[in-house]
Amino acid sequence: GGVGMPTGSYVAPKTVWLPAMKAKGLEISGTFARRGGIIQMDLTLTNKAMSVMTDFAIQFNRNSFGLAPAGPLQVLTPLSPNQTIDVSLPLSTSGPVMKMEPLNNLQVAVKNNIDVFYFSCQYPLSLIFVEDGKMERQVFLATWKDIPNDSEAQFQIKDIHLNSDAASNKLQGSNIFTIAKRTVEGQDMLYQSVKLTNGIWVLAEMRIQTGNPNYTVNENQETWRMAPFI
Amino acid sequence: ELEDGVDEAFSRLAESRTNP
Repeated sequence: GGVGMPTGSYVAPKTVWLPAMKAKGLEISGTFARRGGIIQMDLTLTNKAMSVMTDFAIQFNRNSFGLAPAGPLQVLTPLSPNQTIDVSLPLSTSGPVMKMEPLNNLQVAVKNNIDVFYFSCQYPLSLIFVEDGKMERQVFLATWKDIPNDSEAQFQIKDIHLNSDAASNKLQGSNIFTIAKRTVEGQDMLYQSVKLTNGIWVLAEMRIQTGNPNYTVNENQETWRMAPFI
Repeated sequence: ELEDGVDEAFSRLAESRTNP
């Protein structure tokens, strides 16, 4: 968001997950959002077939973080040819867990009166960053010290035209919390924590050089090598 | 007093990461 906009996590534009030609005329596009701790799958269903579609239902395969529909897919009226509807499906993280490849992959089955259709989509890992992910500063220091060196991964994020405070505020909107900030030799060092819905903590150090749009991020976590997704 | 210690510990951490 720009100046004066409320902060919140980034929501990607919807993309086509199921093209009509692969689903007997049903087109599904969607995206994911986390709003105030509620996870939602925002879907657009379009009927590109010649006949009416009814009896919609949705199911997920088991996945890395136990994402599951928290209720039925609410398509309350039949979908006529050329009609489009938007549906928000609330999700829980209490479904069955199985590590997926890639980690953030979600396999979905949608049925209607015509057939059952399958597609895969990928969610941003920030979907499962919880609101109480700000680690106590002493705990952060102790944890950082205890994490083995080979659990650390380094990334460059290029072309970020924000100063460290603006970046920090923006990241907080996605539940990435800055615990401490220090400036050493012209570099801002931000120490950050993230907590996932399954209780895993991720610790990060972000380095920002004034005037350099490329950030360096060091991430520490002990399980699942999830740094690239984060 | 404890807070001072934590503040200092973060300064030392940032320092050590910049000049290992």
